[in-house]
Amino acid sequence: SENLENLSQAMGIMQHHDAVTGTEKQAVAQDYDRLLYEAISGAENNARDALRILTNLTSGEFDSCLELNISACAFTQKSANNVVVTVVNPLGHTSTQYVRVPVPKENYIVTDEKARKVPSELVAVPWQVLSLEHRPNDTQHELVFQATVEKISNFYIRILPVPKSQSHLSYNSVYAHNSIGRANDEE
Amino acid sequence: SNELIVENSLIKLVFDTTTGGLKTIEMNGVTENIEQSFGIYKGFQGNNGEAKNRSSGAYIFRPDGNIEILSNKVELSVYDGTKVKEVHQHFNEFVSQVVRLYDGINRVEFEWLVGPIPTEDEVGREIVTRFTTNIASNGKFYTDSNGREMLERDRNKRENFDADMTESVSGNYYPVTAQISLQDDKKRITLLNDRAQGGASLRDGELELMLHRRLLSDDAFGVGEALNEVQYGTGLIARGKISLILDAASENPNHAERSTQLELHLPFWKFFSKSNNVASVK
Repeated sequence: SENLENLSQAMGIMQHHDAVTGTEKQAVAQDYDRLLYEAISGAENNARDALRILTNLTSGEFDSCLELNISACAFTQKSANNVVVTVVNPLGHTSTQYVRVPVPKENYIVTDEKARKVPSELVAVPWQVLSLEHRPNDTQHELVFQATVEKISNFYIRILPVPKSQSHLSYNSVYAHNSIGRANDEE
Repeated sequence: SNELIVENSLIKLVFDTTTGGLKTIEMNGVTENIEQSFGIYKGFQGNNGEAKNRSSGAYIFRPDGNIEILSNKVELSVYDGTKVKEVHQHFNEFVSQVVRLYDGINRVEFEWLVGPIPTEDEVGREIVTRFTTNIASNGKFYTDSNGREMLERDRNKRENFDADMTESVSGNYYPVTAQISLQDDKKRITLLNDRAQGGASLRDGELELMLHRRLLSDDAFGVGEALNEVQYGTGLIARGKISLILDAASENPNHAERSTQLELHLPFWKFFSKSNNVASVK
């Protein structure tokens, strides 16, 4: 409750017009940054506990990568093999969106929660982004795949290494032609 | 060829390879010449002693002179995948962009990257992007009201009083927290943004969004600092997304725009775990 209350309070403070429009002093901006970061990190514990109950990943880390917006993720920067991405839809209706996971340049197979292959592509991050100062430079590619998730629910994507026999495939090949088809099946 | 065509089953984009810029978009059964450009307003610097000497700052957008449109040839590189197609555009040392189409997604994504804005010449700069079309919008455009209803705006006018439009650029800027649109009898263009920005339609058929500002003077309206993150040594780099939807004009609120707006503001949350066990739904 304390974690959620902290997040609630931080979000309340961010409704102030200075926070919305950027008319706060620099020190205040940095304090907003601190408040938000601490509140989000605290609430991550709640999300982790909830997701452990909702899934069979009792030891799942359920890490959030807060730098996905700059194509960086400490969790996947060395290797994305055997990574499970739990995708949670906060909307009140089924949604189909593309997910981008920063990864090193390797061959990957993406599967859904029922171990069915999901078409995916490896796309290079633009060099203008890679050349930015202070940005971790390990992840120079993004693995892109589509996910359809029902309202307020979660969905699993697993990223596996490609077996050696398939490793000759070009990195931007699509590994399967079946669409996820999950929404139709369940509907 | 003078044209680069990037398309999927829903959208066709045509780029002019002589300039490197976007030229035409075809989607939802509508085709329109849409040019996109980036521009720089120099921020006015004064002593704030009286209104005419007010500096451009956190509260005040006050350009000094006309916009400078980046007109150099844009370097292009293309990623032509099955699910995603990307055109990477390099405008100059501090402006670049990725134009992106996703298979099955009915919008064009523009992921812009601006900064650090140079100020070695002691001039503050405010960077905007402009989408120019032939849509006869007749001075009217629409901006959202904090993600709720769309409000009609009339260029150079206010609803309830005669406005002093001495500041003709900033006087037409409105807050855009989710969407800005314009239309005529046949076509409608909408930009959906990922953050609160300023936006305007300074000419018929044209939409403009402010992306990133770096200014060297305070505007004396309270913050007491210039918009210049000095502690970092150089200016900041900002990265964000604008989604564009071209559609037939409509009298009624557009459901597709509204639902896209929600998806952009509440995207999927991603949680990462290492596991050798395949998870199952409970």
